[in-house]
Amino acid sequence: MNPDIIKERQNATFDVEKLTNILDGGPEKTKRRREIEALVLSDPDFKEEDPNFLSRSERYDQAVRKSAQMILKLREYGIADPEEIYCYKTSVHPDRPEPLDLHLGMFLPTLLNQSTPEQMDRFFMPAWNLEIIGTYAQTEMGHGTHLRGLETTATYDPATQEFVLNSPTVSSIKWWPGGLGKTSNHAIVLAQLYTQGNCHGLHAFIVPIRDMSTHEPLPGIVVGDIGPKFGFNEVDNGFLKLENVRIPRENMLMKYAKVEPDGTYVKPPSAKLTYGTMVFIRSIIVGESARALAKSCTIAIRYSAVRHQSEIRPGEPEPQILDYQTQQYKLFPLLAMAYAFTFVGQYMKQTYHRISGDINQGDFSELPELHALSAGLKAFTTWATNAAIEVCRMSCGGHGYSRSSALPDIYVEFTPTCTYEGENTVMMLQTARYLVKS
Amino acid sequence: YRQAKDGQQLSGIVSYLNEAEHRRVQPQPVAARPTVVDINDLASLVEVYKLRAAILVELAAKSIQQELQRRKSQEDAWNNSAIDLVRASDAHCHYVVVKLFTDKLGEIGDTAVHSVLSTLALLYALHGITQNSGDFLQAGLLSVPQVLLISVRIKELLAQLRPNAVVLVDAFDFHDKKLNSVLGRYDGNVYENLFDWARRSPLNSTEVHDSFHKYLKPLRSKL
Repeated sequence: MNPDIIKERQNATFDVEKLTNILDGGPEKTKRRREIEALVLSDPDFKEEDPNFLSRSERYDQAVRKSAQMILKLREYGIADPEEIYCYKTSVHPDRPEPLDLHLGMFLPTLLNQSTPEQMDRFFMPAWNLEIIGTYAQTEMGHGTHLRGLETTATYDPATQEFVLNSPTVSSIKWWPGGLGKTSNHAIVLAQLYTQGNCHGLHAFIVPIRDMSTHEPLPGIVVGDIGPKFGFNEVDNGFLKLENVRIPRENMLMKYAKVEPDGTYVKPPSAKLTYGTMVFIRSIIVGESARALAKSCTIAIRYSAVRHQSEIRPGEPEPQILDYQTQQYKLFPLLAMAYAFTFVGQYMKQTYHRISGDINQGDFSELPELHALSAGLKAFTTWATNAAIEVCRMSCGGHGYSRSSALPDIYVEFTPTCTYEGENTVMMLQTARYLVKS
Repeated sequence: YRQAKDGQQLSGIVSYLNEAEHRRVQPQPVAARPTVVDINDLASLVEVYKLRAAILVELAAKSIQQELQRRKSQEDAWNNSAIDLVRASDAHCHYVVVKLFTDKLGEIGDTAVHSVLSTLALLYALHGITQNSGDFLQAGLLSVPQVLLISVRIKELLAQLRPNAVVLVDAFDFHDKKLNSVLGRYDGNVYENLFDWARRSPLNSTEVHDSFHKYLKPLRSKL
């Protein structure tokens, strides 16, 4: 153990374990988190090559291998609680995105929240067992956050009781969904619903995209990987072009809005229900901001405690760089921010679950406030964190630039949160609309 | 500055310092509303963030009204007010974060932990004010002397947090394998592990890289 670090820990004025318990939500939760982490970190099946030294294809391959192992182990250990699955997953893929992220984080929750009981049997259970691997295809090449601008169509044909899905333009090709390129065999496709000659706006449809035995793309499906990105090397973000793809009427998610066999459209009780998954993900992103920032601060502050540089008073030994006021001014407000965002993340998660419960009871009164709050806080926390990670990197001097510091990877994996699941400026304007209306 | 103060005439880009000694202190505009902010009291700071948000929301809403009075459509009025609207949202979110952090302190029973988290919360709130001091001054929520005091107070808080900085990040409890950072290792043994890590780089799998034989050696023979 480095003597500087030992000294730092001896100087603490509080019991670190008590604070960890507060962050976890109680001593029992700390204990359980550590148990789950130990299950993964001591498991030789999850031993990996340092991804810093692998090609993108090798990183994807390694990630899929570990994800497949992860599913088997989760079953073996009987881990089914969403929080525990999250903990296990972030230990298998140490805070890196992975090919099944959208399956676990968006496909399953959307099925859970928007399926009829019959659809739960047909889709949710096979998806839970990973026979169906799904993704959430909303964003298109030409449109993202502006949902009304999405061009993909689903036209109901009462003669066959099917929807016919099309990508009518190049800009309407689905673009970006994680796991779409090579991993998934199904997608929840968000498309403009047409029935009886009228457009009823965006609705969600379950679309098989690959053959369940050969994994080859199905007729009318053009699917693939969109190529290298700033980060997200483990993830096959994909494209999807739909050419007269027919799916049964029962493949539209119909817990709220419905299309009757004759094509009659039944409106949902709240237009915002379709966006429930987005609200959920935005709430989660607030917590992710806290986590990325906490990791960055951990690296920068520990390194600042062991790194000695220059001199404050002539002739004295080089001080720890953490003793420089400028270093403290760079890092301590960010440390405070990491704690602030952690508590905001806890609040958002609790609020989401509380309001989801209300929605299930038919009470939609708090949905607009949650929608506005999740949009604004997603933007506020991701913008701040994005800038903060870079401050942490630079506070480590030259070595922060090395990928051995992990800070470059944290940055590239985190930075898309500012533009995905709602571009931040648009998110701020959504919150503003609510504020002005209020 | 010292040279100028001693009466030497500076030239070049720093010559404006010559006037520093003779500069008259300009009278400060009186704040539009009385400031009752206690910069050491989190409840008081939550209040001031709330007022800032309210004022910026009002400003954005008035901007829309003014645009509408200029016979702009609702949509154009919205677009022409978008900068104010984003500022308002930002202030609203900032208020929510300061408030939730402060609320959380009420749930913490352990005195020592409560104390250090209170210091962090105070730093978060005060640092946010210095980063957005224009908003608070413009709205008359704080005075210029108070903003100066806040800068001094922040420096005190930094010194106060210094002994606990490492344990405050230890509390996040990231396992080394999850952190995956040579610089951020729990044991602090950075340099030896940095060397080990670099040795594993694929470029070091051979002592002489193929490119030497393919390009550099032939080049040498042609020079």
